[in-house]
Amino acid sequence: GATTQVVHSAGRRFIVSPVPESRLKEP
Amino acid sequence: AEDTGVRVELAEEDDGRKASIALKLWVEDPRKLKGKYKDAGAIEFTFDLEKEVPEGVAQEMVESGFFHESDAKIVGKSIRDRVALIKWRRARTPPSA
Repeated sequence: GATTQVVHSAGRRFIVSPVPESRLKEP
Repeated sequence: AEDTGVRVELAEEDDGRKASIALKLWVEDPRKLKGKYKDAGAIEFTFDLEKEVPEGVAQEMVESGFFHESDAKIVGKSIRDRVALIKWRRARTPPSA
């Protein structure tokens, strides 16, 4: 899946990727 | 650990040596959050076990737009619980020489 990167002003890097459906709880 | 609706796991295997570890966080149950949550996905980040505090990272996530201000506490707690578990495991199983 596509990943995006967000860099906070303090320098920390957050890498965001889709969560596999199997890891999500049933609604 | 308490079910906060926010899941935090190791993003890589812990070798028990590095102070800086990779963690992955995602929302399992958005109903447990106070603020409106925009589903961004799993957020991977590095955390320094010696220098950083979970609440500080949670605040950075709020500032980066992942969570609402009112959920900083629950996100911080979720990270804190996982970090405590990692530290506990490390204390029990010291790295081999």
